[in-house]
Amino acid sequence: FLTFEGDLKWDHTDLTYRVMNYSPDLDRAIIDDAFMRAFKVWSDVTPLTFTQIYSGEADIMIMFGTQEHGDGYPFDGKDGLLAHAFPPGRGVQGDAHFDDDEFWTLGTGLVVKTRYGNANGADCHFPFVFEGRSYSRCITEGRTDGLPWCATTASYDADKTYGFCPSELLYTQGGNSDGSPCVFPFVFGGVSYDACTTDGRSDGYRWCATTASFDQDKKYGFCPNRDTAVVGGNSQGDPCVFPFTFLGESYSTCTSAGRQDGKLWCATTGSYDADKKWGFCPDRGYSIFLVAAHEFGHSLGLDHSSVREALMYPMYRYVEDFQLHADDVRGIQYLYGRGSGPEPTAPAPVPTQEPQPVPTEAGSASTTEEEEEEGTPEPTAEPSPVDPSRDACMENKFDAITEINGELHFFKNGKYWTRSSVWKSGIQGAFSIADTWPGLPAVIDAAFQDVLTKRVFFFAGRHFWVFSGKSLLGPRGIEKLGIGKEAGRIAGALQRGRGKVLLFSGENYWRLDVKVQRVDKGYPRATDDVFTGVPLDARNVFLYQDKYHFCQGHFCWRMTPRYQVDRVGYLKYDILQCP
Amino acid sequence: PLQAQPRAVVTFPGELVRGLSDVELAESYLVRFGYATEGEARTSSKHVSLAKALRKMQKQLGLEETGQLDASTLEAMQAPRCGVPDVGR
Repeated sequence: FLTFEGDLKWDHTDLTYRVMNYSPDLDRAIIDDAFMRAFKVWSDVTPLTFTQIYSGEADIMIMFGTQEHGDGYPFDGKDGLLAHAFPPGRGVQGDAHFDDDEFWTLGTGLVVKTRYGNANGADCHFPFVFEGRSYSRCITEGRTDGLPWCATTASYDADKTYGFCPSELLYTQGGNSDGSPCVFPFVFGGVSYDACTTDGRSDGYRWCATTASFDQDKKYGFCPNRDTAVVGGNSQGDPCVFPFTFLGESYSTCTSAGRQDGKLWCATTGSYDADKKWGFCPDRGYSIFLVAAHEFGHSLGLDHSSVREALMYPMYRYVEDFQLHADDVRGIQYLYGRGSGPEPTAPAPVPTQEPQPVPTEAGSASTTEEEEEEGTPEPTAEPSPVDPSRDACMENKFDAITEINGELHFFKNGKYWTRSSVWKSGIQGAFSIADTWPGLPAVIDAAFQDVLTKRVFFFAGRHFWVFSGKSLLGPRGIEKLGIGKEAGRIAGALQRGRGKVLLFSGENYWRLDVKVQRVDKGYPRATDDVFTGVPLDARNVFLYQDKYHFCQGHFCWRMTPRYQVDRVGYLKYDILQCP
Repeated sequence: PLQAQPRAVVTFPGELVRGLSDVELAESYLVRFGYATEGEARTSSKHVSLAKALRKMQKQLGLEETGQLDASTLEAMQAPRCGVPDVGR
């Protein structure tokens, strides 16, 4: 690994970040989540914490931009340079910039998050079947209002679950119109427009008026990219128009005709021959999570590594199940030390409790105090994205596993699944954590249900929440339970009779008296003093069918109440019982 | 089936800036990411300094150190990547 000259690093560990604007390629919630996970890559192995703020100067300011975007280091259109970041320090130092001429995804192609409909904000499922025909993009068939929609399962005909696709007819992002949709036609500069335009802007972002006259009302918003929005070319963001004519031939899908590099493109008017307007069709794109995790490494003081598999290697490479490389861990711990494990990442403010800033620049947060005063809250966040088609058996690991009301619960990244040991109904879900336990962060570390009161305790970092039904108490710091700083996170809990619960962290465990919410004297104790033979760095510890389970990676160790490991099995096949 | 007529190749508007030669691409890459200075890239003994800079880049990026603008080096130069220089500030 390499650090910057002079080992540039932050002189504090509780860092803040602010997302100044958003790429129209992805829904805002998906970008926020990707950035949060990218920071967690580093907070998991250092004492660093990262808190998102929505106004004022943050340590790490994040922005999307194209070509020259204000720092003297221009981007270069599609592909090539993807992003850059500056070493720790004041002003532009520490900031991270992303090239918005790229097609930002999660690395495996277009991500179309739906709104409204009946799919709870799930992503489109391509292809899907509607009235017997298969579609691989959003369609307006079956509707008279021209709103593009998609099915969120493989077959709308069978499941009837659907949502609406991003479109300026449904909503806008940023600007000063609280997400209102475009009004067409609208008048700008005396000219009538019946589609989004980049006129009047130098940054290439497409916008529209949200009343009939921008000249009169000055109300506007930025247009989200449709699923068929082109990338690059000379009409970035405009949707393909099918069919279109090219060299006299008609094309109703993207084509590589006319090119030697095989890249797929389309025209953004009915005739390329007449108008010469074109752009590249969406491809797999670049994972905003992976690129952000790399750039945030620079923001923290790491330079490029020559280890090809390391995150800090300068070239992009898509990795499905990302794990931080030992070289990166050594580098960041050389700068900040190991800490006692991951520190808490403050949960994003619960939308209904705090006014949201009104974005003013390309979807950015407000920049002046009085605007904040005037800001009207954005519509409360959509229900968290849930994709019923996401299969728990596709997950390699879970944030937390515990039994609640007789059902095993598997938590992962804002979602959870259940499996009843009584009913043979198989795995149920995915459900949204936020819908069931509002106020919880998307990523939790552990949970347990108190046998006596049925209250459910959740842990994330050094915070815990207590739910009695839907009513919440917390977050509170686990120091209130009497757990010292040596516990960075709680890995799991084992309910023991008489109102006692064992909380595991690192290589130790505490015994919590649930009634008084205080750990007993004489703790922590070393886990392997009692629980010999189980992994000391288990990711999940839980009680199930009266046996203790310690899971790490793909495997789970099962221990009897007599502290004998009687089985080592697979999380996926023995606990989840995947086929 | 084979196309009935030879495929037309079109220069799309906005792409005119492409079409750097391999050497030009290499020079701009090596300067941009800190493996060579502007002066080195432009000096008369360009060949020597280019080979030296290429070797430095190949070592840094874990490529075979040939000092030549070989296929894998050229491919690396065209790969999507981070804009922070690899050498220096």
